[in-house]
Amino acid sequence: MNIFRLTGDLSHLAAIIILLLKIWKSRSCAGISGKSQILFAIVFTARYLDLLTSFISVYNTSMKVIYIGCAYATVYLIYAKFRATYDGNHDSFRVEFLVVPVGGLAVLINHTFSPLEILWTFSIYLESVAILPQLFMISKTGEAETITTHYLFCLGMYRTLYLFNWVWRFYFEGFFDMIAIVAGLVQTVLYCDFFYLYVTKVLKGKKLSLPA
Amino acid sequence: GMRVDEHDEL
Repeated sequence: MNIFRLTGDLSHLAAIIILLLKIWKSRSCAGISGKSQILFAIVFTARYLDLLTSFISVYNTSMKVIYIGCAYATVYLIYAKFRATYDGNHDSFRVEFLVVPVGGLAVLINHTFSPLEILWTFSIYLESVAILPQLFMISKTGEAETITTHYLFCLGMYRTLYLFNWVWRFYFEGFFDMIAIVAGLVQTVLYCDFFYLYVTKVLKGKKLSLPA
Repeated sequence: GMRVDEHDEL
């Protein structure tokens, strides 16, 4: 454990909780892509199956359980409890264009050709692109609530901090995982445009709105 | 390199 990994995990946790609280307090999931949230639930489920096979630490297990629980709670709020507020018309990204190629890639490029390992790889690849339906939705509506941008910032920062963690682990532990590193780079790059808007607009007190 | 089946990150 190093500071980048810890702050990355906490940033991830903050993102998940910000989103849950936003939906719960406003009793609405307007502006939130249910498709991205389903993809994240799939990501956590596929990746954390090792909860059943190996134990790493109390921290590791607790975080995994919290992430999975929150992911399903979020999906439940969007598609069941506050379904009436879900903006399905603007959530029109075709997720099969992500899931199918990513599934194929996981079968082709993995560390070990075993079911659990392929599912882990699938989850890493899928996570890197899972935010695309959300970003697509924002580009379609041309705006995002400020609280939604805080969510996206924390979520994007988490993988960015992990990149520093991987540099750290390579130098001090000789550890590197090429699949996670490449996917993490892709994931971070996808947020760059958003990071720019967040810093230049939201942090200066303006609402995030895109030119028509 | 990678220690297979020992993914200790989240």
